[in-house]
Amino acid sequence: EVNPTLDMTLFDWTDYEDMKPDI
Amino acid sequence: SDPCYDEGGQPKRCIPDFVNAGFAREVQVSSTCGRPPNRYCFYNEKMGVKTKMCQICDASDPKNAHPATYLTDLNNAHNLSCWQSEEFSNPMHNVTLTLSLNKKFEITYVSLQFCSPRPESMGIFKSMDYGKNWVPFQYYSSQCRKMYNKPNKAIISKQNEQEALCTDGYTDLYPLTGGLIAFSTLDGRPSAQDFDSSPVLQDWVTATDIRVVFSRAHLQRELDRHYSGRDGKEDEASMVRESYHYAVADLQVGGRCKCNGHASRCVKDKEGNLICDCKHNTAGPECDRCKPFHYDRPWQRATLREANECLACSCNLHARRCRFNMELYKLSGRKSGGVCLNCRHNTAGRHCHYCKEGFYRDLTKVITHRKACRACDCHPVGAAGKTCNQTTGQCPCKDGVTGITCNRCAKGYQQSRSPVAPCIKIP
Repeated sequence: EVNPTLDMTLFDWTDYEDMKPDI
Repeated sequence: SDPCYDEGGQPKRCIPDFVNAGFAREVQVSSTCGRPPNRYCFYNEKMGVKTKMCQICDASDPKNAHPATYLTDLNNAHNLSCWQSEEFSNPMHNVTLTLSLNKKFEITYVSLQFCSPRPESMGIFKSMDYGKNWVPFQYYSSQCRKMYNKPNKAIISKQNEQEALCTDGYTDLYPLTGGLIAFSTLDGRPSAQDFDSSPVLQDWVTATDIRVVFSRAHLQRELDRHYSGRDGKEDEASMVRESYHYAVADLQVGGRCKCNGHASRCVKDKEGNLICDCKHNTAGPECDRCKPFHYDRPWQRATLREANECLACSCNLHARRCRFNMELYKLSGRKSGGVCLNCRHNTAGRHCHYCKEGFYRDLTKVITHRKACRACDCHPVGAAGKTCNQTTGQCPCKDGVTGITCNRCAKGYQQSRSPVAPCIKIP
């Protein structure tokens, strides 16, 4: 079984604002 | 068939036809008789009978005019048409003829056929920059040292073969009319045997303009003395009467349009200027450079052995410009020195032969295909970088992440909430 692609909305960007891509 | 290529289509040296480059060209002269009309006299000797004749030069009367156009018109030996200078009283009076070729030519000879006695001293000069600078080509004088500070008939060696020499030949007063002066540019030059490999002589014969300067006429007294039988004592009256002029039937400049072995003819461009019809991927008025994008090796003159055509840079159809790099050319064993500029379609490298950072090579397409390089498209969170493997396209994945673009969690991992470690092991 193949995992689904990473869901960008599930990440917590609080401490990583500078890494956050345009979603 | 094109003389610049052999039967197999291979390039070979080609040269334009030999021509009289002066024919029908305008000659700038410092002096022409007949304005206002003037009387002139000359000696003639036919069937042993010597006569002194006098005539009128009248620029407004075609029958008695002697314009400069006669210097380069069709030369008919039975009916010479002669340009003639004004009369002057000082035998040292300079008279100049300037012929502009408006294009570099490789000159083989310069010749003049005189209607008057030949000058006692004269110089032939050339310009290689359309008349800005002049260098001497050849001097003629019975007093070389005094007139031009040159020895008479100097020995020509490899050291001085590109210098003007002086000779007292062709300066004799006789014949009084029809005398010739012919200067052969390569005559006696040691390197002429191997002209192809002598840049010195190639430079020597190159000219855009030819100038002839008559510096000194034979003294009238010598003529008068000869015909009158006087004892040689000059009286003041005869000196006052002395009058000189030069007259020339034909000025010829034999040579070839200079194209450095890369053209078999010269043609007129849109502005009416004469230019070489360049082949072998060369360009310029004298085919003296490679045409754009053909700098894979340095420009060279074509020789009998080697056409030295300019070669296109190898850019796999991804660049339109390139430059030549001598270091690379030498390192390649003098085979290829072109460096492609501004590689497009996400390619990079000297020949646009690999994909630039952030792209990988799609091996299903040939390198010349405009989509030969595909974007890595590495996942912004799952990948540890943006650069993928050049051949597979595999992005560098963070721990627990998988997929070509690192966009999924590997088996046994699940997505976390941390963008730093997007996949964590399932407990």
